[in-house]
Amino acid sequence: DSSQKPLSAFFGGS
Amino acid sequence: MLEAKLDAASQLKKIVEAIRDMLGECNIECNETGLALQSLDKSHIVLVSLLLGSDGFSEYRCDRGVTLGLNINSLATVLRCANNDDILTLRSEDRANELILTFEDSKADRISEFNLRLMDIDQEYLAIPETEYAATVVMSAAVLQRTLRDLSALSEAVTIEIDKEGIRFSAEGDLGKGSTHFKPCVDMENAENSINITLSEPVSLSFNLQYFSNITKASSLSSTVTLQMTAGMPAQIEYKLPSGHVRYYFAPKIED
Repeated sequence: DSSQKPLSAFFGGS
Repeated sequence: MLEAKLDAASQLKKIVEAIRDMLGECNIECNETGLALQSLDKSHIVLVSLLLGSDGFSEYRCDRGVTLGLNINSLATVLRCANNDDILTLRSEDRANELILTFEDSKADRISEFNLRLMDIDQEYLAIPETEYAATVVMSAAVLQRTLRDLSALSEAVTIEIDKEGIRFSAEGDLGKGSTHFKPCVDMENAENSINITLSEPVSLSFNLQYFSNITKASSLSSTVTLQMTAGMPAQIEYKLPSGHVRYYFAPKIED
């Protein structure tokens, strides 16, 4: 099954 | 101060309609090169990046940086009071707490003015890395919107596979499954119907269809859309504007 991760899981925040 | 004029209010109306379902409150940064917005949607699945270059305005002046903290739905409400072919002017004084919008019908000698209250918004920013995407597809924006709308009847998610044979959209749900495959093609008569694929390796990613359908509301802004994907990374979806773009970074669904 696939799950939805937020963008911050891929891009670093600042 | 900022003073920016558009020959047709419809230009801004369409942009706001393309982002309003995803964004609540956000900052629009204005400087001498134009207007820019970068904001996450409420659930942090999609990042909206808007650039409106000063060349896209019939008149543009911004002496020093101005931040417009706006509620996008309030902006949409005010813009509804403008006719599509009204001349629209945005104005804000330095450190002012309001954005003044003027809608002008030169033929009817009508001028409407609305003052929209600005807000201090503490906005979260993401650092988007420069990325070489594994696959880039340029296709008709209307065809993408239609394809996703059809598949949303089947499932909440769509899988997009891109290889040298083409781009395939598929969905599977309780009632069954469906897919649409597009081969690369060149349409000489209607260039926007061409499908151009640039590929360094095949890619397959799944996305939530509700968010995707909100993204494709930008279809009224451009006849074509550019989809860029790399395995395991957010997709970049871009609609070009005459001077700028509306770009979405969209987090995929990942296998647990």
